[in-house]
Amino acid sequence: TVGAVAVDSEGNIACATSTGGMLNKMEGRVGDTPCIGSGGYADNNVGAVSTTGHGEAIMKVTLARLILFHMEQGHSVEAASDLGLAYMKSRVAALGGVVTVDPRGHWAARFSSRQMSWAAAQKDTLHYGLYTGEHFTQSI
Amino acid sequence: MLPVVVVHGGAGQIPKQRTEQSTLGVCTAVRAAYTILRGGGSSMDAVVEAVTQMEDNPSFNAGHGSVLNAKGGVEMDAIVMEGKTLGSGAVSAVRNIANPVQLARLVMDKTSHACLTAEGASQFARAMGVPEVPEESLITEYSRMRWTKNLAPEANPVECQMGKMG
Repeated sequence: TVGAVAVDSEGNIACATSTGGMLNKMEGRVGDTPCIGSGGYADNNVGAVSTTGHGEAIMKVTLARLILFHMEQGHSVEAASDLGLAYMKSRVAALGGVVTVDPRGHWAARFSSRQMSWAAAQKDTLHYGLYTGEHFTQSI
Repeated sequence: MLPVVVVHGGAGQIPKQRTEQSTLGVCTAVRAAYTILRGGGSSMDAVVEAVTQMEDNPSFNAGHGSVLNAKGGVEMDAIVMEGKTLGSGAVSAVRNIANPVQLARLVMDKTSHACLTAEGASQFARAMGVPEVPEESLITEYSRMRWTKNLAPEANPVECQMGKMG
């Protein structure tokens, strides 16, 4: 699964997610990606999320919309992302990852699996990482 | 703080020999999206470009490089959503196209529906002039190897893809 979230100079927010699905899935199996609120969600008033991970679990907790609910309660993008991933792990014992952004341009790339490749671009700086805790930067 | 774009290449097991390609792929995609934003482009243009680049990159499980289903075929899903009017478009179980995210955007822009699936999505793609590609062009040696490996009765595809609970 791959995904992106963005806020443009006018403050409009968008998300996109695309996937080949789960290894050796049954023919016709559809995961979280095309489901609004699970594979992705975008609202100019709150923020945007793109998710990746075990699709059946992401749908059970509607992970993208859940994280934005936490942001509506005042949590930061990072705390909201971690709360959503922790709920999925504790409630349905599943791993995943998200990229999240809010209308002011705060962003997070968080995951409960050991790895997720991610990158961000803001103020002409490139940020990226793959293993838990990695955060490299360089001029874009 | 604006504009900003963040991308991911998928959470789960990334074998050591593929970590560099994966990191390079997300950095390339985010640069392309950021260039659009810096040029005054919309956030929708930026996220669709970023995801298109990663669909075209065989290192990622989307588009070219998708994992295979139980029968060794490629079925893909995609969604786009914009935050101004909460517009959204999605496709599911779609086959034989290179960029499902672009078809999802057409669903948002050209129909009153939220999602088109399987043969319906394929008919819509043809109607929109989206070129059909042979399934073989979406399959990589790596995805075929993983498919074969997970055919074994005792295999655990979810754990193979996502890794063990850390």
